[in-house]
Amino acid sequence: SAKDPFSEECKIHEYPPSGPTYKGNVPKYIINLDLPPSERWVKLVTDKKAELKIMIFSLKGMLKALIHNKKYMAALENKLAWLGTTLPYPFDEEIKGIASAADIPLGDIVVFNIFYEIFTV
Amino acid sequence: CTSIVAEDTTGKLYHARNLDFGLFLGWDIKNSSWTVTKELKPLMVSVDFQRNNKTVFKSSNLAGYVGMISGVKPGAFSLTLNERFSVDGGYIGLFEWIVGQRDGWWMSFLTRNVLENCTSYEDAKDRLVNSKLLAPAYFILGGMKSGEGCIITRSRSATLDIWPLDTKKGIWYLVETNYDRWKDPFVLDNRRDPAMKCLNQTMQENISLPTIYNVLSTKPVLNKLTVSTTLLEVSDGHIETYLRDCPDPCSPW
Repeated sequence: SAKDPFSEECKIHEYPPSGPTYKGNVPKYIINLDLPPSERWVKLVTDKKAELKIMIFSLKGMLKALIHNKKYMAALENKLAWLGTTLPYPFDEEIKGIASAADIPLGDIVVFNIFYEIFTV
Repeated sequence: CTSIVAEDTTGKLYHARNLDFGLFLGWDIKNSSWTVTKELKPLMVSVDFQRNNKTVFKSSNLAGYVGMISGVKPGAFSLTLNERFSVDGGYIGLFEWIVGQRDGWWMSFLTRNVLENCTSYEDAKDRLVNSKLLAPAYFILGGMKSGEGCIITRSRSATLDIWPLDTKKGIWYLVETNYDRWKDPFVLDNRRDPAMKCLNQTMQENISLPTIYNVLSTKPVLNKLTVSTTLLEVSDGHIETYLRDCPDPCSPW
C-alpha cells in the first residue's frame, strides 16, 4: 500500500508542549451564567474584538468573491440578521450581545455561529 | 477534527481532540497555511462557565461563538463534537429552519445545552442520542467510570450507531475523525489509521493526557487545518488547550 507522503513516526516527547508545532497557550475567561445573556460575553468579546473582525472580514471577502452584486450581499446580510432573531433563547440574546460589544453587524455574528450547519455538506 | 477517548488500566478516562477547521477557506501563500485556520487561532479561549460563582462546565471555545465544540462537566462527563459530512447535511436543516420548521437543535447549541444541564454521562448520552438535529454529527462522549465512553454517529433525525468503550473486548480507546467507523476514510484523508497506530504503540498501561497529546501531534493527525489541541479529564474537571502549527512538510488536511 502507498505511504501517506506526510505521515511520520509516532511522536513520543511532545508534552509539555514546545517546539515548532506549539503556537502558545490560550487565555482563560469566566462566563457568568447569572448575568443576562446579552451581558455574558462582553468582556471576552471586547478583548477579542480586533481578532474577530479580522476573521469575519476574511470570510466576507470570500463571500463577496462569489456574490459580486452589492444589492444581493445587503439582502443576504439582512436575511442573516433576521435569522439571528429566530434562534432559541438564550443564544439569540447572547449573539446580539456579542454583535453589540464587538461592533460587528448582527448577521455576521450569526453566520459565524451557524458555521457548523453550513459546512456539513 | 480528531477526537480520542481512552481508558487506562486503572479505569481512568481521558478525552482529547484536535480542532481542524478552514478547509478551502483561502490559502495564505506567504505563510503556507489556510487563511481562516490561521485567523481562528487568536480567537481560541478557555472558558469556565459559572453559576453562583461555581463552575458548571468548562470549555475550549472560539471568541464570539456561543455554542460548544469541546467541554467538560467536572465529575460527570466530557464531550467533543466532530463534523460529519453528508448529502443530507446542515444546509437542509438550515433551509427547514428558514421556512419555519424549527423542531431541530442547532448542533453546537445542543452540546452547550447538554454541558449546561445534564448531570451525568447517561443523561448526556440520552440527550445526544434522542434529540432531533439540524445537521449530522459525531458526538464523542467520555465519563467518569470504566467503560463510560462512546462515539454517537448521528444523522439529522436518527442515531445511526453508538460505539462504546469495552476493555473486556480489548477496546480501550475510540478514535473519531470525520468518517463513519464502518466505512474506510477518504483515501486522501486517513488520520484514523495513524492515530490508531500511535495509540497501539503507546499501549493502555501508558495512556495519559501527555501521551495522547503525542498522538495528536503526529502528522497527519496534526495537519495544516489544526487550530488547537484540547485535553480533557473528567474527574477533576481539567481542561488544557494549546494552539498548534504544522510546519512544512505537512498534510494540507
